[in-house]
Amino acid sequence: MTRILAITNQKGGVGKTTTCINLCAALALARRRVLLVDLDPQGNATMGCGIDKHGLERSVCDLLLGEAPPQACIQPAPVAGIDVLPANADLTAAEVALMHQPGRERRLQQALQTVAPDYDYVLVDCPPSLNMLTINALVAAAGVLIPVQCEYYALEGLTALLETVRQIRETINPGLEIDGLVRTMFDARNRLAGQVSEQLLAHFGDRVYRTIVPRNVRLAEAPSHGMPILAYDKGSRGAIAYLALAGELLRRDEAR
Amino acid sequence: MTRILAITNQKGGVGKTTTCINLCAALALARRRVLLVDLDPQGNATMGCGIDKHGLERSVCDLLLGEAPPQACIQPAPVAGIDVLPANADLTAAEVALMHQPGRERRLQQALQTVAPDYDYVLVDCPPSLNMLTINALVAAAGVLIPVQCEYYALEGLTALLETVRQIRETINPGLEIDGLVRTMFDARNRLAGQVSEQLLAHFGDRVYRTIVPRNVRLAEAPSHGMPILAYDKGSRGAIAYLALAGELLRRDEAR
Ligand SMILES: Nc1ncnc2c1ncn2[C@@H]1O[C@H](COP(=O)(O)OP(=O)(O)OP(=O)(O)O)[C@@H](O)[C@H]1O
Ligand SMILES: Nc1ncnc2c1ncn2[C@@H]1O[C@H](COP(=O)(O)OP(=O)(O)OP(=O)(O)O)[C@@H](O)[C@H]1O
Ligand SMILES: [Mg+2]
Ligand SMILES: [Mg+2]
Repeated sequence: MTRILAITNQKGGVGKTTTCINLCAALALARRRVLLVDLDPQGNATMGCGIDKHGLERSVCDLLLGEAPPQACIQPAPVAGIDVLPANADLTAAEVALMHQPGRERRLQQALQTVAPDYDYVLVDCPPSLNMLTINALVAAAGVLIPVQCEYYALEGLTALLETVRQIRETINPGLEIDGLVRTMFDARNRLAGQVSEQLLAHFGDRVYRTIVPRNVRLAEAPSHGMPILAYDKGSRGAIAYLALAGELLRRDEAR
Repeated sequence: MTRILAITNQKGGVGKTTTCINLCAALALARRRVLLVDLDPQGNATMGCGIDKHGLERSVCDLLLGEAPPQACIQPAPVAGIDVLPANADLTAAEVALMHQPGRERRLQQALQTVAPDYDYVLVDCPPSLNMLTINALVAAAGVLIPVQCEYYALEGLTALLETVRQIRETINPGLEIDGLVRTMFDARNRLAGQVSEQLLAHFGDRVYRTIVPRNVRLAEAPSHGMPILAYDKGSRGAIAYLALAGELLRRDEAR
């Protein structure tokens, strides 16, 4: 049974793309069949996987607007061992075009129906916004994985995100649940991170993944080489953290 | 003559809000009259200035939809010595509503016309997206100040931003120019930051501000106390950097 996860948080720069790429690569290492869907017009997940967003013949934009089937858009990532449904800036125009179409919230859900069974996991990288693209991801997904930088603005923004998830569950996607919160870019030396982390555990309890992703510059270097951390520097603290996160995710799913 | 600046970069988490709040506060310390406009539905600049976004009677959303004049929306920040046009999540609905209105790109420009003359500087904090809200800021502004985190995705995204600025200048706002790029969250210990910084200087030359804002945890702590860094810890490296940035901005404007 394919599990579709939306990697989302409207707060910018909290590690959504980094988590999406590296979790996908770690799940592939655990012999799962994985599709990464890039739903951000920035196309960061596309570039971070080594696919040139400027050279795409087909992208997720074509898929959402019904102009091409998923098989025509999906391509293998050169190194990561995963498939990618790539994105580019055309997605900005798609977002506006979607506004006027019937069933606009369900476009991604419908488009993925034929290909999802080919994969064990489909992870969707969302833009930093609660817009029609993120809503499409929340409608298509069974679970929401929320990367959280342990700082004030990221914590403060969770209420709005959880409210949006609740609304989607009550209206369009009753199966949507919070898969978990992941603490990212964690700097154990600073007191603020520890305080915010405690607040997360107090509020969300078991829904907070035990694995904490530390701040590790190798994670910021890897995308400029177009590869996940596991290919760029598999002994780094960042690589170890994402392998541990994949392990924890798989254990949770088996216990489900 | 009032100078209106849009603080923008569609890459998330690069220090737009932190730069907007602290640059405003530093300009106020230099006895300039300053208005901060929060144009992000996250309302981070509003909260970071000590104004509760959940308790607003009027917000920038009312202004954009023509439901209230600016004087009814603007309130003084408790500590920073600036005025604030606050935002909350209603702004997400305003963005969708704006799509269907004539002259939608000029709403902010028109709304600010009556109040802008009361200020020396108006700084607009933008959301992490090239959407109708950011376009409104680019149409209202004379200059674009671009915070750049010295990492791969932030550098890679500049092309799309500069292209959008060029399009706005050629169609709706011929006076729009790049005020400058500011290197933020700079960690001198890591090689990547140095490499990206060199690429910025090579591409943009004098348009890169000489002042570099270092990574400094006090900047991340200040917003949870609802105050700018100059009130929270005026001796910190973050406070010194934003004072220097304000000084550089004022010198550039006098030479204009
Ligand atoms: N654990 C980490 N340690 C160090 N750097 C990191 C880490 N995780 C991510 N980064 C870097 O921090 C920046 C922000 O991360 P990323 O782009 O993944 O966040 P995002 O939430 O996807 O941003 P956006 O909101 O723009 O989509 C990137 O430059 C990335 O390389
Ligand atoms: N120089 C700095 N040193 C340390 N932390 C910083 C610095 N500048 C900003 N921060 C922190 O980094 C995070 C991101 O900064 P900020 O929210 O200002 O970026 P942004 O570009 O406005 O994000 P968004 O794209 O969500 O609007 C915040 O938690 C902020 O407190
Ligand atoms: Mg991203
Ligand atoms: Mg911001």
